Amino acid sequence: EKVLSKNDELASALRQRFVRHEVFCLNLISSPGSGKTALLERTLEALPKTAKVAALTGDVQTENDARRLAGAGFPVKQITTGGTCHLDASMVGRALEDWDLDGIDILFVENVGNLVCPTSYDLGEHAKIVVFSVAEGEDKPLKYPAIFAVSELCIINKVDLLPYVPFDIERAVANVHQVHPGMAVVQTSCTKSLGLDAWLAWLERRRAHAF
Amino acid sequence: EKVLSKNDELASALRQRFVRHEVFCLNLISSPGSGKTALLERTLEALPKTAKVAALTGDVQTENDARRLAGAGFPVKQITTGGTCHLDASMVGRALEDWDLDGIDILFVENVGNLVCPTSYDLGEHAKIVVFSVAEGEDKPLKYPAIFAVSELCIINKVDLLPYVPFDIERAVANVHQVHPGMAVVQTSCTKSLGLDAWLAWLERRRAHAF
Ligand SMILES: Nc1nc2c(ncn2[C@@H]2O[C@H](COP(=O)(O)OP(=O)(O)OP(=O)(O)O)[C@@H](O)[C@H]2O)c(=O)[nH]1
Ligand SMILES: Nc1nc2c(ncn2[C@@H]2O[C@H](COP(=O)(O)OP(=O)(O)OP(=O)(O)O)[C@@H](O)[C@H]2O)c(=O)[nH]1
Ligand SMILES: [Mg+2]
Ligand SMILES: [Mg+2]
Ligand SMILES: [Zn+2]
Ligand SMILES: [Zn+2]
Repeated sequence: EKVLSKNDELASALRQRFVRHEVFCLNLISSPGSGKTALLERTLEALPKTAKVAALTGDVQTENDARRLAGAGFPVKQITTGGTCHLDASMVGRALEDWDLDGIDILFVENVGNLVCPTSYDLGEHAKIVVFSVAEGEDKPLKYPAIFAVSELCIINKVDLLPYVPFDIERAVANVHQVHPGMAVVQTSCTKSLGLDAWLAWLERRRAHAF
Repeated sequence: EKVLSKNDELASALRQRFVRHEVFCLNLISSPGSGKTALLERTLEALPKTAKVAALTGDVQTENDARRLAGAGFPVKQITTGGTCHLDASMVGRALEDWDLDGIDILFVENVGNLVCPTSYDLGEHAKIVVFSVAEGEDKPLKYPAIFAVSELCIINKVDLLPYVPFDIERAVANVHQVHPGMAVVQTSCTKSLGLDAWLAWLERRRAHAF
C-alpha cells in the first residue's frame, strides 16, 4: 500500500476544498515558451467580465506572467519558486490563503515551464493540460511521455508558424495518440487567435462535468 | 564549509579524467525543442572526419536524438533516464565506461530538455552552454536566470523565424547580459545554417584554452 507523500496529502485537501466551494481548477503545463501565458491571456479576454475567474502563475523568477494576465481584470497572483522547477500543493495552498474560494468558479494554474517535473506534483486540479508548440518538434510526446499520459487535453500551439518550421502535424497528433490513445487535441495560434473556440468549448464541457 | 554532494564528488572525478585524457567536454542545456540536437547535427557535419569527436545525449525516453547524431559517423550514445529530469555525473560516468577516453578530443553532452534542473548537476564539463530559440520569448533569460548565469555561451537559435514571431532580439540579448554581464552570445539557425561559423569559432577558441 503506497504511503501518501506530503504533497499528495496537501493536494487531496486542496481537491476537497475545490469540490466544497465548486472551484473548477486546471493545471497548465508545457516547456518554457510554448505559450501557456499567451493562451491564458486570450482565454481571460474571451471570458465574460462577470465570470468568476482567477489565475495563479508559477515561475522560478519574475512577476512577468502575472503582470501579463492581470490586464484582463480578474484576480491574478504570481508564485515565484526561487529555484524549484515545479509548483507543488503547498505553494498553491499558500497562494490561495487570502482568496475567498466562494468567489471563484474557474481557477487556472500556469505551472513553471518544464515538461518533466510538474507531472508528478498533484495540485488538487480537476485536470492537467499539456501544451507544446509546432516550433518544438513532433517527437516531444514520445520523448516526454509522462505528462502526455496524465493530461486530459493536449494543445498544439503556434500553428501560424507551420509554413516555416519542419513540423509534421499529422505525425505529432499520431505521437500524442501513441502515448495517450484518444486524447483530446486542440490546435491553436495565440497570436492569430486560431483554435480558441475549440479550446473554450472543451473548457465549458469539462467544467460541466466537474461537480 | 559546504559538504560535497555525491554528484559533486563524481563530477570532480570525471573532470580529473577529462584533464588526464585531454577530453574537451561541453554540456548543452535548453528547453525541450530549442534545437540542441539540430545544433549538434550541424556541428558534427562541419567537423573534419578525422576529428576525435563523440557525443552523449540524454532523454527521459527514446533513442531518437542518438539516432539523429549517429548519422555523422562519430561515436554516439543515448542515455535514457526513464524519468529523471536531468543528467547527472553517475549517468555520464556509466555511459563512458566502455569508451577509450584517449580516443576522444571533444565530447558533447546534450542534456535532457529542461531549463531548470540541469543547472545544478555538474557533469565534469569544461563549460555549460545554454540554448534558447526566438520562438520562446525574449524574457526567458530573466525567468530562468540560473542557467544563464552559470553557462559560458548563450546560443539564440531559430533566427530564421524572426519575421514570424514576436521576438525582440535586442531585448533578448539585453536580458542575457542583465543576468550574465558580458556573456558570449551567438545567433544561429540550424535549418538555414546561419551563425554556425561563429559557434565553431567559439568552440575552437574555448578548446584552445581547455588544458
Ligand atoms: N508565433 C506565435 N508565437 C506565439 C504564440 N503563442 C505565444 N507565442 C509567443 O511565444 C513566446 C512565449 O509565449 P509565453 O506565453 O510567454 O509562453 P509560456 O509557456 O507562458 O512561457 P513560460 O511561462 O516562460 O514557460 C512569446 O513571445 C509569445 O508571444 C503563437 O500562437 N504563435
Ligand atoms: N525553424 C527552425 N527550426 C529549427 C531550428 N533548429 C531546430 N529546429 C527544429 O526544432 C525542432 C526541435 O529541434 P531539436 O533539435 O529536436 O531540439 P532539442 O533541443 O534537441 O529537443 P530535445 O532534445 O527534445 O530537448 C525540430 O523540429 C527541428 O527541426 C532552426 O534553426 N530553425
Ligand atoms: Mg508563462
Ligand atoms: Mg534533442
Ligand atoms: Zn524538477
Ligand atoms: Zn529536476
